[in-house]
Amino acid sequence: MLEARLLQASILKGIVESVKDLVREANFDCSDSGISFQAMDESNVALSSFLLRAEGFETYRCDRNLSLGVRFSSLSKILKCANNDDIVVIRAEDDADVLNFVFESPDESKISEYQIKLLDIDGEHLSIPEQEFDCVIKMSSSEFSKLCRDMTLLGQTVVIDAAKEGVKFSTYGDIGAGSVLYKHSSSIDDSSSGSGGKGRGGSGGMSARGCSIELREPVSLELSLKYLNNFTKAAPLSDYVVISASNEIPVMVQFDVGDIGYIRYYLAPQIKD
Amino acid sequence: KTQQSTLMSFFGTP
Repeated sequence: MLEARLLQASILKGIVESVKDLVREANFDCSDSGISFQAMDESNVALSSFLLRAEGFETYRCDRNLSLGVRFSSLSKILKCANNDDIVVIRAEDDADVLNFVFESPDESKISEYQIKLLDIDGEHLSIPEQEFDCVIKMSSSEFSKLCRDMTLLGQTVVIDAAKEGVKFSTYGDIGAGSVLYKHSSSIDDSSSGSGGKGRGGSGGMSARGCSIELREPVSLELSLKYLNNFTKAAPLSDYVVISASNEIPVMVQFDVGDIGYIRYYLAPQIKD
Repeated sequence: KTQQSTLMSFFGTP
C-alpha cells in the first residue's frame, strides 16, 4: 500500500493546478523513493513531469510499486476541498480502484476524507536522454511569468537568444514587435565566490529581476508562448525557474518545489519550414 | 516562417 503524509496541501494543489490544463489524465508512479509522473499534452508538443521525493513527506510508506491512474480534473476538484495549510494524507491499497485523501486542519479540529476513482491508463513513458544543455538560465519565477505574459501581448512565439552578453527574449506580431534583454547578473551566481553557507539551488541573493546565465555555446530557439504561459502556472510553487536550452532540441523548464522535488516541463521548439 | 515540432521527433518511446 501507499501512505504518504504531506504537511502542506498547497504543494499538491499547486502541482495539480500547474499540470491540469496540459494533461487530462496520467499515471502517478509510486515507489519507495517517491511519487513521480510524466505525460505529454494531446498534441505531443509539451511534456509535464514532477517528482515528489519520499524524504520530502512527513511520513512515507510504499510497500510495492504502484501505478495510479488519475484524471487531473477530478484530482483538482478534490484538492479544492483542502485548505492550503491542511495536512494531506494520500492512501491507496494495493490493487485498489480508489485513491483516498484525508485533509487535517493544522490544529486537528477538522478532518475531511475524500476519494477519487482510479483509471486504467496505458502509460507511454518517453525516454528522455540525459543531456548537458548549452545554456542554463535562472531567473525569478514571477519575472518569468511577467515576461511570458508581456510577450504574449504581441506574438504567439518567442525567440530566446542566449549569448555571452545576456539573454534576449523577442517576439513580433500584427501590432508590432518587442524584446527584453537580461544581462547576466552575478548576484545570483556567487556560489563560486567563496561566500559559502548557501545551499546549492537556493534562491538566496537573487534580485527580483536578476538573471543568471551559464553558457557553453550561443543558443537561439523559438518557442510557443501558449505553452510557456501554461508552464508559468507552476511559478507560485517556486521562487525561481531554470530554463535549460540547446539549439534545435526541446527546452527544459524546471521549478524546484522546496526540498521535496520539482516540476519539470519539456517543450518542442518551433522549426523552420 | 516556422512550425511547431513534436516531442516524438526528439524523444523515443522505449
